[in-house]
Amino acid sequence: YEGVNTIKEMGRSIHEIPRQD
Amino acid sequence: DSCIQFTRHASDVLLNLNRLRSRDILTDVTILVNRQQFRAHKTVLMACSGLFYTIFTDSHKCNLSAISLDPKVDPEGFAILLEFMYTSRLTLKESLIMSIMNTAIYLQMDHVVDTCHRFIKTSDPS
Repeated sequence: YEGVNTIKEMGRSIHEIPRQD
Repeated sequence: DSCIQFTRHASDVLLNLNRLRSRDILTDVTILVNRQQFRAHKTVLMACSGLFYTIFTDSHKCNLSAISLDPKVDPEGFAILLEFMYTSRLTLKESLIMSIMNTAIYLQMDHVVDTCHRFIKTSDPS
C-alpha cells in the first residue's frame, strides 16, 4: 500500500460473537 | 487513493474465533494430551504451530478428527499455549516455564520458545 493514503479506523471492525446464547 | 485500515480487525477476529472455540462451534479436531482433551480449529492450530502445520498439510492426516500428542507433553503447558494461540496472551508461570517451553519446542512455536528463553534469563539472577 505504498503511496496510498491510509486512514486508521480504531473502532470495532466486526460484530462480536456472544460468549453464550 | 485511500485505504481504511481497521486497526482492531485482527484481534476482533481472534476474539470471535476464541468465542467459537469456547462454544465448540465448527471446532474440527480433538487434541489428546495424556488423558486430557482439547477441542480446537485446525486452521488456528496450523497457523500458530509448525508441528500442526505439517500434520494438517499432510493429505493422509488432514482429515483426522483426533490427534494424540507425545505422552511426554504436559497438558497444563499445552493448555497455556492453546490459550495463547486464541488470545495472543502467554501466561508464563515460573513453576510451569519448563513445560511450556518444552511444549513450544515440540509444537514448533519458535517465537514462543525465544520468549521463554528470555523469561528464564531475566528471572534467573545467576
